Amino acid sequence: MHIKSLQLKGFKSFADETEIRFSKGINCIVGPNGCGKSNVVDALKWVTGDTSSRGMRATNMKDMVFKGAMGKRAARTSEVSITISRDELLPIKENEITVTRRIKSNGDSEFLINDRKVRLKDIQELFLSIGLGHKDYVFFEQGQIDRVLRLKPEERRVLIDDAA
Amino acid sequence: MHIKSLQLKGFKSFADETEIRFSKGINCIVGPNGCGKSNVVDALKWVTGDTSSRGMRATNMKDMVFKGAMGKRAARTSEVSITISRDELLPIKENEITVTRRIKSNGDSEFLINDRKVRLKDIQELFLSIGLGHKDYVFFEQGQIDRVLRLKPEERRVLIDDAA
Amino acid sequence: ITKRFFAAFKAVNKVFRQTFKRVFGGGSARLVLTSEDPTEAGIEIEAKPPGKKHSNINLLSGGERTLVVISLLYALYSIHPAPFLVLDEIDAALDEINILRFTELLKSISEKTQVIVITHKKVTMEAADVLYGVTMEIPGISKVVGVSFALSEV
Amino acid sequence: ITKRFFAAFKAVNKVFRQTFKRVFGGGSARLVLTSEDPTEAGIEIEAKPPGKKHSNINLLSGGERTLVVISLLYALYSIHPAPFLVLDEIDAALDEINILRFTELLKSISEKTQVIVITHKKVTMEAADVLYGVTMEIPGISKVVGVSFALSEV
Ligand SMILES: Nc1ncnc2c1ncn2[C@@H]1O[C@H](COP(=O)(O)OP(=O)(O)OP(=O)(O)O)[C@@H](O)[C@H]1O
Ligand SMILES: Nc1ncnc2c1ncn2[C@@H]1O[C@H](COP(=O)(O)OP(=O)(O)OP(=O)(O)O)[C@@H](O)[C@H]1O
Ligand SMILES: [Mg+2]
Ligand SMILES: [Mg+2]
Repeated sequence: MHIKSLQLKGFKSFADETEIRFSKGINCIVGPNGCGKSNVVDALKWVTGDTSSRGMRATNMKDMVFKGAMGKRAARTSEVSITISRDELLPIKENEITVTRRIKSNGDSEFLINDRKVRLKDIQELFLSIGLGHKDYVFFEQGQIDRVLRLKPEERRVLIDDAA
Repeated sequence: MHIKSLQLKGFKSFADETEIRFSKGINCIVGPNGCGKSNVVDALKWVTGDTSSRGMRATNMKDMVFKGAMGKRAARTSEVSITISRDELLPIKENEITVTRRIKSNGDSEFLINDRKVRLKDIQELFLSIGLGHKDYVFFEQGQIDRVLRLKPEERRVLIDDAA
Repeated sequence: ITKRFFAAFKAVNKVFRQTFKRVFGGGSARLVLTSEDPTEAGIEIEAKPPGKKHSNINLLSGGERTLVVISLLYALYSIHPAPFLVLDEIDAALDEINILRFTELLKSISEKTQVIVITHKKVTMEAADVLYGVTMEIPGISKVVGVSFALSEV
Repeated sequence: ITKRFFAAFKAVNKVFRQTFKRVFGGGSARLVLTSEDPTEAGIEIEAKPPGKKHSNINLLSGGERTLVVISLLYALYSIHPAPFLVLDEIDAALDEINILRFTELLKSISEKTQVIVITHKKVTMEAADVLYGVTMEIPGISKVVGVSFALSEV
């Protein structure tokens, strides 16, 4: 399975509705310092059910809401949608799943799978079922590449657990 | 005052006697991964009296001794000498000070100022007297550039103390 | 379960040791279990670059540590590819020669796993199948601009 | 002593605010004391890049955080230059335009302070007065080779 597209609206610095259609193979994101590249990584973590605001450089999840910029006021809602394609052999609609996560600036959260309201737990279980184990197996954050080397041996073993 | 030269022998990967003559202005050290550039930084910290082996990526100071390589056995002693020039206007011998720090593979340490045996404390006081305050003011380690931002406010204030 | 853990461990360790030698052009490395008991065993990493006689990971350089992690990552994904892999500027500490080695491993991983990398380095960009540019034309507001395909075919 | 601390704080803060604006091309930043008492006051850093409306340092990007530290370093050294300054790959997170800004500040610092930088980046090398190459012709044994002068005059 792979990611077909990612949509962001009001998420961190992505104030306006933005869609990124990912390709198979190697997708490379580039741009100047501070333009929003790592925010895309945060969006991928967030929409797949990550609950660690610290891992997204934030103090709490309300930090995910666009806080305003030159001539644009803060957003009321932050929303990220990810569309994944489940069957490599038959890229038809039935094999696509869209997961949406929303948070309002007051902290209220919403979770959707194919436009149906669900709990955060359901999103986390969905991604677990399609092969996304521990975040440490899939996400390698900026400046944290040698985090694996600094983990305790017992923490590091989850990588083998995921490989098993 | 500035550094005139740095000599390393048996220090980390610098097995053979090596001298680096620094210049005023911007001195730039380059080379491939793992060739020894950051080890030069460790040597500068070590010879100026730093006692934190962790800050030199080691578990104890014996790690400063060259441990051996292809066709070359481990060193018995690790030695670093730094020669500093005290008076910018009169670069004559009387205004140069040479500090030497040695450690044997059994852990025995020796400290010298102009070939005279002294204690570690004397080395630390000497560098304090010539303007080297906290290590955090002078040494910025690899991968630790935003350490300043992660310090507690009370820890960060030493930078202002040093500036005062 | 116990069987699966040990089987995965052995398989990953085998590829890790081979990959390390390939990436470093020699030397040796291995994963070590801290206990016989699979429910509580931890994983230690030993790595000795070519010519060097000690395997204390902390004494390795920034670039060497990155290569050790990349070798381990490659080994894990060769046994159990995740659906996608997200790498944010992991080439930051690498010199040009090592970025090339890194991209070779990445291309191999990308045959079974969708890879998303963020980088400032040309060599990494050249290895990509698709390029996405992010900008802030209006200060404070991110926008994705321009997508280029298959630069490596140019 | 109290007077000296507050005087140093004010002086450094002034240069920090100016330097931040210069480096970021706008925006604002400042140092904040956490207490009136100079013996126990801590220092907080607030930084808001141009166009952005919040000043939470943690939300800033890797490159932006590096620039904030470099601006602070410049401010400290403009008030109280240490005899030498050692920077190990601090340009790792910067894009090319920002490395140029960083080298401009470095040249200014180097008028009163002997600077030693380690880098893999060409732009930083071009700003140097002297270049030292470190190699390991024999694996595991470091050697300093070749010294080049005043590349910037080439
Ligand atoms: N909730 C938010 N509202 C508005 N802007 C935000 C929000 N959260 C983060 N930002 C902004 O996003 C920017 C950081 O973006 P990001 O970390 O993605 O940059 P980057 O492209 O990865 O840069 P670098 O190359 O330096 O790593 C910061 O300038 C920050 O101010
Ligand atoms: N006591 C020692 N004896 C022998 N070799 C050592 C010793 N301590 C460290 N080393 C070796 O020094 C090397 C690291 O050197 P260093 O950190 O200076 O590299 P570097 O040039 O900064 O590389 P990078 O560009 O990747 O940061 C490691 O390969 C390590 O094995
Ligand atoms: Mg980033
Ligand atoms: Mg280094």
